[in-house]
Amino acid sequence: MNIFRLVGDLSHLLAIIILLLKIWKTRSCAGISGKSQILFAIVYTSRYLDLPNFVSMYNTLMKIVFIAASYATVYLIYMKFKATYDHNHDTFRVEFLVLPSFVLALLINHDFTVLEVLWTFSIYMESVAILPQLFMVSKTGEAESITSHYLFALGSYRALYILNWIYRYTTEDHYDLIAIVAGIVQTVLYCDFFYLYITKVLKGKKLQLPA
Amino acid sequence: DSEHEIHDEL
Repeated sequence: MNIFRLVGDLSHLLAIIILLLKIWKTRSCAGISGKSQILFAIVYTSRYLDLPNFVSMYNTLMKIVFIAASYATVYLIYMKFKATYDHNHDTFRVEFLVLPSFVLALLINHDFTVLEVLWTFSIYMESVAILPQLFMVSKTGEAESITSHYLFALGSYRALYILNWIYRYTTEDHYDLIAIVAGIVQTVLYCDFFYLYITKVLKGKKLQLPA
Repeated sequence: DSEHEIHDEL
């Protein structure tokens, strides 16, 4: 474990908590893409099937929290507060993300076993899972501040993981190209948002995308 | 290809 990965995981945890609190407190999931949240639930389910393989208390605890929180978020959006779910703007065709990720996982992986292919699928899936949410923000042309804080924390997590991978390569000579390439793609997808967040939201303005 | 090891990252 290193500081980059620890802060990255905590940023990830913070993002998930911000989102849950936003929906729970405002009793509304307006502006939130349910599709992205379903994709995240798929990501954690397919990645953490190795939960029985004990790595550390921290590792096991975080996996349980991420799985539970992602399903809780999907439940809040599609069941409890479904009246506030914005169908009309959450229209990204997720099949164009799921299928290619799965096919790519079958073609490019470290080991052609069920667990490893599903882990690889979760890595590819996670790198594009935020697209429906970013698409929804671009369609509505804006995002609530709390939603942009969620996106900033979520985007920062994988950006910090890139620093973790650099650190691990230089100190432990450990690297995983699949995770690294997907993590770079994932972080690049946030760049446009990061720019808007830093130039607007941090100055107290609302996140307005050029429509 | 890094040899197959368990994934210790989240």
